[in-house]
Parts: sequence; structure tokens; C-alpha cells
Amino acid sequence: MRTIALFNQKGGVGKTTTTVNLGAALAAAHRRVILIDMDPQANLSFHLGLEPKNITTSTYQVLTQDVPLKKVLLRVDRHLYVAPATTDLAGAEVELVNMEHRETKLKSMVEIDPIRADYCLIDCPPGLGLLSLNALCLCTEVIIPLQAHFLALQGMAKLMETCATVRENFNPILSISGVLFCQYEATPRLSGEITQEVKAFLEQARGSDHPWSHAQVFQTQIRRNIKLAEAPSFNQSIFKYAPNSAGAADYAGLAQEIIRMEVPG
Amino acid sequence: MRTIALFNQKGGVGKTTTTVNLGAALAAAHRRVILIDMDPQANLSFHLGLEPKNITTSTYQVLTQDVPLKKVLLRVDRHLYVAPATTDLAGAEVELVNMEHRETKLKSMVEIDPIRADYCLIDCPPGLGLLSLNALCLCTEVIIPLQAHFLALQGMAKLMETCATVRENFNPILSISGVLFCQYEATPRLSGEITQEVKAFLEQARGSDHPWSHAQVFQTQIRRNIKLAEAPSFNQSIFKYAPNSAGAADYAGLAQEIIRMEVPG
Ligand SMILES: Nc1ncnc2c1ncn2[C@@H]1O[C@H](COP(=O)(O)OP(=O)(O)OP(=O)(O)O)[C@@H](O)[C@H]1O
Ligand SMILES: Nc1ncnc2c1ncn2[C@@H]1O[C@H](COP(=O)(O)OP(=O)(O)OP(=O)(O)O)[C@@H](O)[C@H]1O
Ligand SMILES: [Mg+2]
Ligand SMILES: [Mg+2]
Repeated sequence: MRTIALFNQKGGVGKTTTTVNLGAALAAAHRRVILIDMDPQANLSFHLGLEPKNITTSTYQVLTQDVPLKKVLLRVDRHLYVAPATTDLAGAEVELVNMEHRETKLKSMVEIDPIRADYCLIDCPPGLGLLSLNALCLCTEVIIPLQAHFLALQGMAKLMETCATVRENFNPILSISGVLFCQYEATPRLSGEITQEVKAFLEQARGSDHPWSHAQVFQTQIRRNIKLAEAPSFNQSIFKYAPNSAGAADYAGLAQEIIRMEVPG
Repeated sequence: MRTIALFNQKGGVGKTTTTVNLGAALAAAHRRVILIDMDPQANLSFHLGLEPKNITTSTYQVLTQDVPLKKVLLRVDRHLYVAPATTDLAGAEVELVNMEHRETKLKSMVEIDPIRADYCLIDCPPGLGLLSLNALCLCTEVIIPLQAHFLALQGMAKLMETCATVRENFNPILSISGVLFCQYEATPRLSGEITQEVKAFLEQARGSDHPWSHAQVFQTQIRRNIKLAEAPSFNQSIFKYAPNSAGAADYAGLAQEIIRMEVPG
């Protein structure tokens, strides 16, 4: 199983939108997909119509009451299952602080009752707290959704540093697969300059032992497209809401790129 | 002094952009303005060209080493001073957990050495952690930057609940001044529907004792305008970078609305 954390501490870059729509695209390509909502704002759960008031067991219980992740999975579509969040999850961050093995709690709750799936996508909250660290300790790969804006670029160094620290101390197989440009607008000043800076940053790490030494900028860019922001209010992925939109084309293209990276066997 | 927290746990809505540009507009209108960066990603500091590597004392020392806020202020322009952040601030969140009066640390570091100014704007991080709580315990007013998107709307109830809890337990004068629509795009499906929902939510609270019983939706809407995203890379406010842009007009309009709310005396 490929376990991919959608991680960027910068807020509003497109983590949740990518988790939902990439997940839906992979499920449509007959991969068995699990989505994990690790954000106390439960945006992934809302997007899929899983209102916190209707949820009895969620990622909060997984982290604080030793419930195996498998036990909280809900089916949302063919080949697509979700471990939902509720706003209680905000409390988990504080409860975890004084626990032993607080960073690897999620990982142990997956290993205790393994799940048969092809992909597991984890939606991380903004910030660098314990909930994101739990996601980084479980995952095999990290995808960094990024907006081609100056403020979003500032956090990249710290983000990479965090991945390196997690790899050194908790998760030796963690590697960064790529940077995905989201809400992309072909504006001359910003996007060209920033794309170049990111590519140059990744190029210079080739052959090193950094977790991003094999990372690429995905060829697919997710263009800014208001239909992607409308789809959550209908509790649908972009493929159900606006199958002919640029958003649907972009996320389908991304899924193809991800599938092409699969190692046979 | 009016102390205004720019608060919304949802990421990427426009908190930092509003803090910088509203601050600059108020300073240009001859108000003495202080900005406080409470985000470990230090986006406000980056935006104003205050790189963490050049900062010796910041909000981290204010919260963990009893340094009065006044001592870390840096002048960035006429009538405009900033208490910068560095990425160390992420550590303050954990260090505060076991402190007495952990929610009101910032407030006590302001009261210990009062600052003479007309406005104090606080840039909050995404999330509902102790850094945001410290901002809510210090402030007299809250402005909620909001994107007219479904996912951003989901968090409003929790956001309001948090303000009510802070008012009840720590800061009896806290009130919500208004909701500011940011990155506004006049798309028929989303923005019209969401603006109505927010207005109706605020209307029904009139006459109650909720912290938002007097809150309005600001008449000024900050339109989506790429120049606002370009300005930070030049370490400038929108007024210096693109004084004739829609972004400059919108933030100038907002400052006028805020000034008109001033109580004489
Ligand atoms: N390509 C796009 N075009 C237009 N709108 C988008 C696009 N991607 C995401 N959005 C919208 O932008 C907002 C931010 O995206 P999203 O919530 O997915 O980001 P996030 O990184 O998960 O945010 P947070 O840090 O708060 O978890 C949402 O309202 C979403 O609907
Ligand atoms: N009106 C606007 N038009 C275009 N871009 C904008 C506008 N307002 C903000 N932005 C850009 O959108 C991104 C998000 O804005 P900003 O960083 O101010 O939000 P935030 O709420 O402070 O985010 P965070 O939750 O990460 O602190 C930034 O890259 C910013 O430059
Ligand atoms: Mg999200
Ligand atoms: Mg910010």
C-alpha cells in the first residue's frame, strides 16, 4: 500500500481538495483507496458529506482510545473509504502531548489491524503539530500541495526540514514524491518565478540523501477553477459535480501521473 | 487603543494580507499602529521583509522569557511598528501548555509595559491553538477574514463558539466587529449564497448576548487581485507596490470603514 501524506503547514493551499479529488480519481481507476482526515476542522469529512454530528467513531478515538483505524472506516463510494474526523480531534493534539510514542500513535493503530488497500491518502491540517507528525510517521510518501505565491514559498525550507527530522527519528522510509502546484494561475510575475525556484531547489538535491532527493514537480498543475470550490457544497468530488471541467481534467491527469509511478509487484 | 485580532482557524483566507494592508492604510491615515505576528510561519514578518534569521527578539521571547511586548517592536514605516515572529514560535505552543495562565501570557506582557498606540492588529495562525487563544485574550475586537467558499463557512460555528468561550472565561470585553470577505470573486453560485448565509446568521443574533450580537459584514469586500499576492515578494504593502490597484482601493476602503467605527474620546 502506498500511504501518501498531503502535507503543507501553509494554510489554504489545496490539501483537502487534492486528497478528495485525487482519491476519487484513483478509486475510479479501480484502486482501493482509503482517505484519513487528520484535520480538527474536518474539512475532508464535510466535503464528503460526513457531518461530525452524525459520526460516532472517528480519528479522535483512533488516537486517544486505541481504536484500530480499520474500525472507523466508512464507505463513501466504490473502492473509496474514509476515516472521518470531528472537531473533537482538536483535543487529541493536547492529549497526545503527554503520551509515550505520541508521534507514532496513528501508525500503531494501523499496524494493529492492517488494511488491504492500494492507496491511503492523509489530509493534514495546517501547521506543524502532533497531528501532522502522526501523518508523517505513518506515510511512505509525501506530496506537497503548493500555491505559486511568495508567502507559500517561504515555508518550504521548514517543511522539508520537518520531513528530514521525521525520517531520521521515526520513519526511515519517508520520501517526498513531489510538489504539486494548486490553484495555479498563469500570472507572469509570480508563477513562472516560483516554479523555477522550486525546480532549482529540487534539482540541487539530486544524489544527496535528503528525503526530497527524488522529488519532482508534478507535470500536472491544478489550475484555479471555481468548480473545485463549489463541489464541496454538493458533497461531491469534481468528477461527479463537473466532470467536464478543467478541475476534473487536472485531477484525472494527476492520478495518471501517480499511477505511472507505481512500482510493479 | 483598539486591539483587533484577525482570526479564522481556516487556512489561507487572507488573515496576514489583511493585517499588513489594513495596518498600512491606518498608519497612512495618521493612526499609530502596532502589528503582532503570532504565526510560527512568520508570514507577517516575511511580508514586511523581517527575515527570521535577522531577528534577535520576537514574540517567542515575549511568551516564554517574560520580555515585554514593547521591547521587541521594530519600526517598519511612519506610525507602523511590528512585533515580529520567528519559527521558534512553534516551540512556544508546547512550552505554554504547562504554564500557569497560559492563555493570558501575551496580555500580561503588554500590560507590564503599556504601549501608546491607536491600533494593535494581531495576525493569528491557522488553527485553534494556544497562540490564537493568547491573541483572543488580549484583543478588544475580532475581525473574521473569510473566503466565500463552502469549506471556509463550515468552520464559522466553531470559530464563534471559541470566541464565546474566551469571553466567558478570560476576556469579558471581547466582541466580534465583523466578517470581512477576502479573495472575493463574484461567482454566482458561491459568493451570493454564502454572503446571504453569513448575514442571516449575524442578523438572528441581534439583541442577544453573543459576542457577535453587534457584528456586521463589512461593506468593503476585498476582491481577488493577483497584485495582493505579488506585493509580499517585494516586502511592500499594496499601497507601495500597486497604489492604483483594486487591492489598494479595497484595503483603503476597509480602513475608512474601521475609522468610522471609532468611538470619540
Ligand atoms: N484549484 C482550485 N481552484 C479554485 N478553488 C480551489 C482550488 N483548490 C482549492 N480551492 C478552494 O480554495 C480553498 C482552499 O483549499 P483547501 O481547503 O483544499 O486547502 P487546504 O490546504 O486544505 O486548507 P487548510 O490549510 O485550511 O486545511 C477551499 O475553499 C477550496 O474549495
Ligand atoms: N485578495 C486577494 N487576492 C489574491 N490573492 C490573495 C488575496 N488575499 C490573499 N491572497 C494570497 O492568498 C494566499 C493566502 O492569503 P494569506 O496568507 O494572507 O492568508 P492567511 O489566512 O493568513 O493564511 P494562513 O492560514 O496560512 O495564515 C497568500 O499567498 C496571499 O498572497
Ligand atoms: Mg484542509
Ligand atoms: Mg497568515
